[in-house]
Amino acid sequence: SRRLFAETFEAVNRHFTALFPRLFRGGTAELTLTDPDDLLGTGIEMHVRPPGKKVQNVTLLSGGEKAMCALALVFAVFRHKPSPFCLLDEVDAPLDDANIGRFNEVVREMAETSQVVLITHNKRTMEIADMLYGITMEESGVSKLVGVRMT
Amino acid sequence: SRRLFAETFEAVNRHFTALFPRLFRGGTAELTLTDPDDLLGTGIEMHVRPPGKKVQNVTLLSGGEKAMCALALVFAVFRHKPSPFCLLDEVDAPLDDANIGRFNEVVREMAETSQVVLITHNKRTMEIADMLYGITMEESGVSKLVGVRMT
Amino acid sequence: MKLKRLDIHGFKSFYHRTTIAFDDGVTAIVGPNGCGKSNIVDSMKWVMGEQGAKALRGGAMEDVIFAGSEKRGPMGIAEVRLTFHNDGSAEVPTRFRELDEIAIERRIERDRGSDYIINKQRSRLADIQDLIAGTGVGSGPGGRRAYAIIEQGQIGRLVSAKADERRLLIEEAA
Amino acid sequence: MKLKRLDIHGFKSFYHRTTIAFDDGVTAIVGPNGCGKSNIVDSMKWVMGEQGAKALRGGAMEDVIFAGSEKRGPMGIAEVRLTFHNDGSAEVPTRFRELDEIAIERRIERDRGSDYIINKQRSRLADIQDLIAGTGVGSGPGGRRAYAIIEQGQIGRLVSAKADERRLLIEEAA
Ligand SMILES: Nc1ncnc2c1ncn2[C@@H]1O[C@H](COP(=O)(O)OP(=O)(O)OP(=O)(O)O)[C@@H](O)[C@H]1O
Ligand SMILES: Nc1ncnc2c1ncn2[C@@H]1O[C@H](COP(=O)(O)OP(=O)(O)OP(=O)(O)O)[C@@H](O)[C@H]1O
Ligand SMILES: [Mg+2]
Ligand SMILES: [Mg+2]
Repeated sequence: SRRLFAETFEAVNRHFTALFPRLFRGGTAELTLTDPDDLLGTGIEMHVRPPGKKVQNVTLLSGGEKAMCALALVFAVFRHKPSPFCLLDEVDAPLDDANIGRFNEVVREMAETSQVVLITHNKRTMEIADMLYGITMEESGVSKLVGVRMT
Repeated sequence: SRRLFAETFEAVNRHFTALFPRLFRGGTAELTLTDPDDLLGTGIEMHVRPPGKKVQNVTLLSGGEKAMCALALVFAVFRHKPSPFCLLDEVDAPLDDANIGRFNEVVREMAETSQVVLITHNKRTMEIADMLYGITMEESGVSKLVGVRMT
Repeated sequence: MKLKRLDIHGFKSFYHRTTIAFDDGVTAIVGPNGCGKSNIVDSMKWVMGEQGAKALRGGAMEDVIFAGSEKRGPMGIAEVRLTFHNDGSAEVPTRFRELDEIAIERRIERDRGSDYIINKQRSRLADIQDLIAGTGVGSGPGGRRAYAIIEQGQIGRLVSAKADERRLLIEEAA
Repeated sequence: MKLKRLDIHGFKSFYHRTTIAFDDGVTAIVGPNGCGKSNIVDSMKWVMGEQGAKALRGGAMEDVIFAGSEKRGPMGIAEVRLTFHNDGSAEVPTRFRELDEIAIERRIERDRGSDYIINKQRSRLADIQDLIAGTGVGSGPGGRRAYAIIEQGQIGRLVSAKADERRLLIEEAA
């Protein structure tokens, strides 16, 4: 329904606007409707301004900036309507050290109300885990669970 | 021309078949023509078998395996007809430690005959550089070259 | 509904029976390239009802059955079971409302389609999808919300997406 | 033809005149997310004749001109110069054959198209493309071989590509 979409959009936008500067350590961002008069058909645009930079076409952002921006949106939707669990497969791959730290903070926060399952190669991300599973292929072609650590 | 395509394909295939087990520490791979009777229109298929595994649809490979496989193909083409320089932007992002090491070995080899420019976040990859440029944005939105190291 | 346990047998590279227990908070899965981490994500998408082989990186649904390795032959069956705590937080069909645990299971045999099982009873795909939709995980295409699972390499899509694709995210959260 | 030097001024985030010198072997460019590393790759694609704004992540070609920051206003011109050692290894047009160095340059002004310059002489895009084609770097779309530059996030494409797309790689190397 129109009203439900409008309320959901407003709520997610509020979370997105709040989360962005936490992930980017500053800057501003917002979502806008391409056609506010057509709530049943309108698309959604993203306007993003990293700290100290100007608003530009979101396509000009760097690989790491795009990932952080996408995470801000995903987590914003998540805050509005948490699903009981969230699976993130190597979303931290393009991030530098500073961004990994901020990403991990927000993940820990989400984990207070949802279960978060992370796949990562990054040692700092592993440190925030409550439970750590290692997978190996000691025997070629055959996956083996090698250890559980309650950290 | 048909003949030139056939010769190029054979040569690149030879390099690909040789490079794959070096990047994967074993296993086999080859390129095939979808239509050997139509050299002017045929497509090219990749058949890949990581060490200890079975040949499977290349789409089933993991993120890191796909990257290593693609690098084997790119470097194979490069060996057949080296361009004077090669720019690689964060191609090592999905790779684990062991694969980063093998990737770096092959890059060092390529660098004997071509100039290689690498963008990376990985400390081990940085170690193979002959020259290291650091870029920062100390002043927001403005890139600054901060140091050159002949390593 | 909280995740409690995932049991995998014969699914992709998981020749051995493998059990992953979930608790509150953050669970991290680690290991070298190609060891099977993303296959675990595929197994969860699959047991929750994924119908597209491409979404699981395969060409046909049978590609999820262990195809063999250098030393072992292929298996004939793949099975995945995902067990939830029924903590009362979700809209669950009446017949499950009193249970502490709800386990959804899917098995596929070569040359035969998939079987769907809920708490040991043969069920239909639609039953699985209704259950998942009720948990708050499912409601989008593929039977689950686009923002609950972010596959490897897919995070950039939200930024490069067209305006009307991004709309779907809001619709799913509505 | 070997790379000798890249001079950037006003291109994307490079407000300051910036010079990158290239030597034999491996040159690594490092720095935090968003600091300008991939912009350097874009500048090289651009000076070698890239005509598509999308290939440079922009919407219009003017997007490559420094757009300003919180503290600085936008610039009016972007310039990139790429200087090569002419070591005799390439097929170079006769008028350049005796020179030790060959410098290609491109400038763009707001509301005006691009100017192309070779060794300080106004040239046409076609002259730049011929020169690049001769160096062994160019012959594909965008004026350069698909395998000489691998952009961020693009490495997976060769594997997911269709069989006829992969053919282009062989054609360019032929
Ligand atoms: N049906 C199958 N039978 C046996 N092995 C399979 C099957 N399907 C996929 N595989 C194998 O599983 C491996 C991929 O596993 P997966 O994608 O989970 O790796 P990963 O741990 O996520 O690695 P990365 O860190 O590189 O992303 C591939 O080597 C593939 O060949
Ligand atoms: N015309 C322009 N004027 C000013 N800044 C620009 C312009 N075009 C792009 N930028 C900025 O350049 C930044 C992206 O730079 P770049 O892609 O080179 O980063 P990067 O160092 O490769 O980072 P990553 O490690 O995340 O890939 C963005 O923040 C973008 O806003
Ligand atoms: Mg993976
Ligand atoms: Mg980049």
